[in-house]
Amino acid sequence: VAKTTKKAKAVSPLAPESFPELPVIAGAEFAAGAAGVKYQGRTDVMLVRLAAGTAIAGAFTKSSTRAASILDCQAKLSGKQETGQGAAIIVNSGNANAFTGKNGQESVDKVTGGVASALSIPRDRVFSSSTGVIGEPLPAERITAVIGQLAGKLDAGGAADAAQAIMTTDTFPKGATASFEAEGGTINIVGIAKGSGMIAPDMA
Amino acid sequence: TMLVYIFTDAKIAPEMLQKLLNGQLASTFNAITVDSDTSTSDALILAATGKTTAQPITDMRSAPARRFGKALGQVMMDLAHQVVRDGEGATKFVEVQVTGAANNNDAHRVAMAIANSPLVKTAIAGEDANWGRVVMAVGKSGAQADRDLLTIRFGDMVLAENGWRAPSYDEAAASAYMKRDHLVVGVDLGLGRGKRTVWTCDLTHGYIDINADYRS
Repeated sequence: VAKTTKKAKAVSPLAPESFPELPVIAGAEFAAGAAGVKYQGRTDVMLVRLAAGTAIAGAFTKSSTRAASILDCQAKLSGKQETGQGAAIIVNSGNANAFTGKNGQESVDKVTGGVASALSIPRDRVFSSSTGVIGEPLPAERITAVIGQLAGKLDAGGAADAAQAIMTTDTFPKGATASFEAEGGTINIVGIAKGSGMIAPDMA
Repeated sequence: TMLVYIFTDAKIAPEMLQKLLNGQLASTFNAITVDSDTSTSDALILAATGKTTAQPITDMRSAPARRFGKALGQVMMDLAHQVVRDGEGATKFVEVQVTGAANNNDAHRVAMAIANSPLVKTAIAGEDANWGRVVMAVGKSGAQADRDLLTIRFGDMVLAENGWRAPSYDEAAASAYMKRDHLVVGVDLGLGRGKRTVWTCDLTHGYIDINADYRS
């Protein structure tokens, strides 16, 4: 086996030939930026602004040691949703903000609070995620420092750049789409994802 | 860690959106594995902006709700497969199909035991049609199984059945099949109607290279 197994390539040999053309989802705008949380010379933060009236659903890891950002998202989705003032999602890659005790929730509050303030959205409608190294306090100020810049370049056509910004050890950005005709118009669905290692999701 | 963000312009209430999402999880993101390690940060957020001109989706049993559920499932499956295709160091995409289990839960346990087995995955990396390691994975899964009822297939080739190597087993054909980059490992337990399909990748030196270096 050792003689025949192959070395990993820069881009997975199983990667799709190209990133798909994603339709614009009215009411969703994306921005990608560089906060230097772990990675240098690339984007590592994604911001999404969602229009007033947006409904949110979620599924999260059942891990007993799940990160502060996961607990925060679950708490925000546990009650009746007030959708009137829109919503936002912010993601950083490079620091998982997991197993950092009280610092974890404080970092989540700083990051989601920064987005809430910049976009005039209630903090309980701002959802965050972090991925990367576990056990290191998240340098939230590096992220909050770029929120204003991100807010200024939100773009309905920015989903592909956002998919790139959330990568960690991924070798390619991931996107998918589906559309169908319904009574009165077309319904579009667009998805982006990251994932390459520590992958055996157990979600609920 | 796996992060997924899905956006739609559908008009739909949060509770119904959540139900439609829940209905697609088991067969998509909960049916993949790269390395058997569940992250502390896996998250999926589904946002429906309501900005389409189409009529609202208000009834789970309606045609629009069913079509939305199907389209959502397609997007989720596509993304789940892409995550496996980017499995660290992966060179082969592997579909594990389990049928004939006593129930669906047992089928899931067997499928994941195979998909998570380092020995099955390194055999696949080495292009070795090692069905014996599949027998091992079935046995350790904890699901109800009977050695003498097992059938193991790689692609459309039956390698083992009735408790021993299949009389039709062709080493050259099996070895040729293993050189493909998309493999199907099929196991029929011969007990009931439980079934499950999961997806994984091979386990190569690349995985160690990446994870031995990925530190703070």
